[in-house]
Amino acid sequence: MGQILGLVNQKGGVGKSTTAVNLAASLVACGKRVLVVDSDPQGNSTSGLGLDKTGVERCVYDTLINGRGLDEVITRTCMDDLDVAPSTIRLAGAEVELAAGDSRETRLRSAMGTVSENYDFVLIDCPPSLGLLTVNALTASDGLLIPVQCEYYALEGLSQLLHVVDLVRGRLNSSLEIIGVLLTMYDARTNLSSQVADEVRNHFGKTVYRTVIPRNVTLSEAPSFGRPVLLYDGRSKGAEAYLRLAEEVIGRGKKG
Amino acid sequence: MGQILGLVNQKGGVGKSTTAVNLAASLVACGKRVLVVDSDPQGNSTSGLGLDKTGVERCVYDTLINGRGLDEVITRTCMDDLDVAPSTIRLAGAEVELAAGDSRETRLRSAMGTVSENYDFVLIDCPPSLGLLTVNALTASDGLLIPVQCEYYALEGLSQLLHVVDLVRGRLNSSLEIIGVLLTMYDARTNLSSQVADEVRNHFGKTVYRTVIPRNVTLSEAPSFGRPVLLYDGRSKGAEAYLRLAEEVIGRGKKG
Ligand SMILES: Nc1ncnc2c1ncn2[C@@H]1O[C@H](COP(=O)(O)OP(=O)(O)OP(=O)(O)O)[C@@H](O)[C@H]1O
Ligand SMILES: Nc1ncnc2c1ncn2[C@@H]1O[C@H](COP(=O)(O)OP(=O)(O)OP(=O)(O)O)[C@@H](O)[C@H]1O
Ligand SMILES: [Mg+2]
Ligand SMILES: [Mg+2]
Repeated sequence: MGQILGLVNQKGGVGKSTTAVNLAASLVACGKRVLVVDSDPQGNSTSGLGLDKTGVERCVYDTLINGRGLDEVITRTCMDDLDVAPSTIRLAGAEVELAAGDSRETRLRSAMGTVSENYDFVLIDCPPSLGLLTVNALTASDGLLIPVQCEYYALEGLSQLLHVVDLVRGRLNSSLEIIGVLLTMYDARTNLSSQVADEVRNHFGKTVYRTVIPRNVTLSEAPSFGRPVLLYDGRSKGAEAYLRLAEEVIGRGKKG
Repeated sequence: MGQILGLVNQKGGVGKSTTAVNLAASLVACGKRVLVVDSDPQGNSTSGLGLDKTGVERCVYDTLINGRGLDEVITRTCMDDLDVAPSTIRLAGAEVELAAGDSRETRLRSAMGTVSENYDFVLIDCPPSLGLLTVNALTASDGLLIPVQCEYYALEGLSQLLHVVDLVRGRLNSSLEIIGVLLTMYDARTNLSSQVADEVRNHFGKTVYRTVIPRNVTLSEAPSFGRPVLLYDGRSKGAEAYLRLAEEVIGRGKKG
């Protein structure tokens, strides 16, 4: 039974998509089967895994609005054992359409069906907002992985995010827990990064992953080749960090 | 009659709030009176201008949902001639409440009233989405300033953004134009930055500001002191870049 992990943070540009793509590839390198669900209309994790969005026919929009099962939209990526439920520009209309319909928060969970049994991990990439696309991911997830950029502004939205997680746990998904908080874009040359990292560790304690993702240019270059950093430059600091993270995520994985 | 500029881009973390705060301060340094309207529930530009959000009573939420005029929520900042219509956590509920009401796209424009006559520039900071908070800003604006981070993923969402701008121009705000595209977080040490910059210039031509904002740590340190970079480290490359940008923005300002 695979663990379903939502990658959430409404602060923009903190590394949600980069983590979805590179953690997925690293988990595969550790022998796991992984599915990435791209719930962000921007479709960055879809293109980061090598898909040409203009060529994609079925996408996550079809599961949320047209009632298709997630298994009907899943497609292969540039790596074996790594599949993706892609996003296209059509998803941009979903937020408003969901608001007008019924069971608007549970569509993704229903569409998931037994799909997670075919994978060891399912990673859901979310847009930078706390709207219905993200709430669907929170409702469908077993646990959450919260990327936090080592910057001052990134601290401000965390209490809002935790508030929404509590609401969803109370009304829609009672077993939802925060599996880990991931420090991203850590720049060892600045005091700011270590100050923010200390603040996050004070607040979240052991929930913060030991692995810290450094700011590393290979992580921003790899998407332009449609490859996870492991396939673009496997010896880079960025690739090494995500491999270490994968081992930690497996260690905290589902028991039994 | 002040020019109302919306800072929009649904891609997260591209420098919308950083530009709102620092362009505003630089315009003031050039002798202009400026208002920043913070339409993002994260409230980064509110805290970046030195306000303690927990102490704020009236905010943009009150203009969008409770029918108050924008002039009733405006407050001073750490700089003379620079005012802000702040955001608080209450704004997080606005998107859903707007969707349920009438004239949901034009509330900010109505609330603006004659406020823009008291300023030379009004800058509206937007959240990283194309939902109703951003559409309200597009409807209320004379023109748009689009920050684009010099990274590959930042290119992907531009066509969606332009599509929404066209829709708003067609149905809600016929005089809306793109005043400028701003390249941000340019890192001269990487090929990626110059490749992305070239691509953006090929697409937008002269609309791209000559001023390019470099990646500069003072820009991410200044918010933790609640100060624009001009007051935090006025001789830094970040401060100099936003001063040059202010001169360009004034040059492209309203005629007459
Ligand atoms: N550790 C890193 N080092 C250097 N660049 C990084 C790193 N992580 C992410 N990036 C780059 O920073 C930008 C933001 O990352 P990303 O798009 O993954 O964030 P996000 O949270 O998914 O953004 P959004 O909120 O728009 O969905 C991207 O251009 C990405 O390539
Ligand atoms: N030129 C720059 N150099 C270095 N850091 C920068 C620069 N511009 C912005 N930053 C930092 O990058 C992060 C993202 O910038 P910012 O928050 O302004 O983007 P945004 O588009 O407003 O994000 P959101 O989409 O969440 O609203 C912030 O932590 C900010 O301090
Ligand atoms: Mg993303
Ligand atoms: Mg912002």
